[in-house]
Amino acid sequence: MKVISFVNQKGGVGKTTTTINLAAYLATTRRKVLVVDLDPQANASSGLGLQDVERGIYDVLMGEATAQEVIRETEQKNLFVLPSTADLAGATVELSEEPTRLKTVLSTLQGFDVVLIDAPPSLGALAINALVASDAIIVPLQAEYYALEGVAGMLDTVERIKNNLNPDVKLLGIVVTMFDTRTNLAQQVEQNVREHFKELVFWSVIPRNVKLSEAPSYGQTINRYAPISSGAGAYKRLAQEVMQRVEKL
Amino acid sequence: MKVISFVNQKGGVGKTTTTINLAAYLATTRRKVLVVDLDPQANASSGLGLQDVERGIYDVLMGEATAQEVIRETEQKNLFVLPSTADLAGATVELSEEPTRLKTVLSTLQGFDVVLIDAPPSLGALAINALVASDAIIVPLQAEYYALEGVAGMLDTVERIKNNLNPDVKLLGIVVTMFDTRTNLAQQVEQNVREHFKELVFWSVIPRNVKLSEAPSYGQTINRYAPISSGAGAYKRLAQEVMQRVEKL
Ligand SMILES: Nc1ncnc2c1ncn2[C@@H]1O[C@H](COP(=O)(O)OP(=O)(O)OP(=O)(O)O)[C@@H](O)[C@H]1O
Ligand SMILES: Nc1ncnc2c1ncn2[C@@H]1O[C@H](COP(=O)(O)OP(=O)(O)OP(=O)(O)O)[C@@H](O)[C@H]1O
Ligand SMILES: [Mg+2]
Ligand SMILES: [Mg+2]
Repeated sequence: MKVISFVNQKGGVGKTTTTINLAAYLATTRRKVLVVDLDPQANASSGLGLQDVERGIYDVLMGEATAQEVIRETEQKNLFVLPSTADLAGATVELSEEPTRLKTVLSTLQGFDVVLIDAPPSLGALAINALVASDAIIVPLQAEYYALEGVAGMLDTVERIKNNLNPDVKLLGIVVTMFDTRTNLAQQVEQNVREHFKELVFWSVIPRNVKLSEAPSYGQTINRYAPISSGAGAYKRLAQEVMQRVEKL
Repeated sequence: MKVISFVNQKGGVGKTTTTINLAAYLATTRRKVLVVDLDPQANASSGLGLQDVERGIYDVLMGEATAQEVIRETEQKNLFVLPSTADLAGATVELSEEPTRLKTVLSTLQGFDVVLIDAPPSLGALAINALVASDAIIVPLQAEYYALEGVAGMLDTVERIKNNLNPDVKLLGIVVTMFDTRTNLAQQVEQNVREHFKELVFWSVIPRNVKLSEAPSYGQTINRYAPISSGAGAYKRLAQEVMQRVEKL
């Protein structure tokens, strides 16, 4: 079982969109995939079709339920979700001294090939729990100035956490998201990122594609909502690249 | 002096872009305006032209510097900024028991007509400090599904904080941001928000406009970078609407 977290302190860069759509394409390759929604906003849960979740990851982290009791199926075979609820926001204070709580929870899981963790937009206790529980991390990077400006500092922080708490976690790669082919800004950001981070940056670039932002309103991933859209093609290619790198871990 | 916070737990919805561009248009009306950057990402600081900030709001909140020592001028007359630095991330644990620390800091300020606070994408200790220190809050709402889905729950949480810690703070309004005129999704979101929140929603809608995302890479606000763009016009109109509502507070 490999555990991969999607982390970026910057908000709205495509962490959730990347987690759930990558998970969907990985699940089509007969791998059994679990998405862990570690954000109190619970966007990954609703993007995978779950509404009105009663028990979620908060209950599991607090020891009031097991992961097996809370994990839900999705419409897609081989794709499961450990959902989130709003009360997860209360966990940040409780987990600030407990960086390994999620790792312990995930160690009880059996039968999954890949676990993908969607983290909230911060580097607080929840994101740290994700880093400590992971074999690898992927950083979605929006093709915008603020997102680019923050990435170097963010990676330094991740490196510090890694060295202190989980020296084995690897930065699997950086994926450029919401790339608007019509703007110079997006091209400058991609060029800048490739020059700076070189082979760390995935070749697959996710274009800005309205189908990706419409799909969650139907509770569907892109492979079901719009399988021949530019967004679907990009996530399918990314899934292949990700598995090539995971196999080398 | 009126203090207004820009709050939304959802990431990337335009909190920083709205804070700094609204501040710029308010400062053109001979009001003395201060932007307080309460996000460790320090996007408002760099969007207002500051680089390599040594001392920021963290030092002030920890009592190691006064606000007056740390406040900086910007390129625009009447527009000032209390900048942020990355170590502000360390404040969340320290401030979790101290919801009024920022309010105390701002009470020492003199000579400002309006203070605008840019909050990070969370409802943690920093956002709570902003709510407690404010006369009013503005919620930027991206014209997307996840942002819409989360807004009702977010406002409930704000209401709870308000009743416990600062009963006087008012929800000044909701502003629809990144409205892409070409997509049905954006129109559906706007219609849905106006039906649900009625006159709370500002009439001014901020369009998606690449000039708004280019401006911060030059450290400029939109009134200086592209004063005749659709983004500039929208923030100018919003500034007028905001002041009409502030005067009635
Ligand atoms: N490639 C894309 N094209 C168009 N829209 C996109 C794309 N990727 C994401 N979106 C939309 O942009 C918004 C932000 O994406 P998303 O919510 O996945 O980011 P996030 O990093 O998870 O945000 P948060 O920091 O709040 O967790 C969402 O409304 C999403 O539907
Ligand atoms: N109306 C707009 N048109 C085009 N781009 C925009 C618009 N508003 C904001 N942006 C861009 O979208 C990105 C997100 O906006 P911004 O950083 O202001 O959101 P935020 O809510 O402050 O994010 P965070 O949650 O990380 O603090 C930025 O790169 C910004 O330049
Ligand atoms: Mg998310
Ligand atoms: Mg911001």
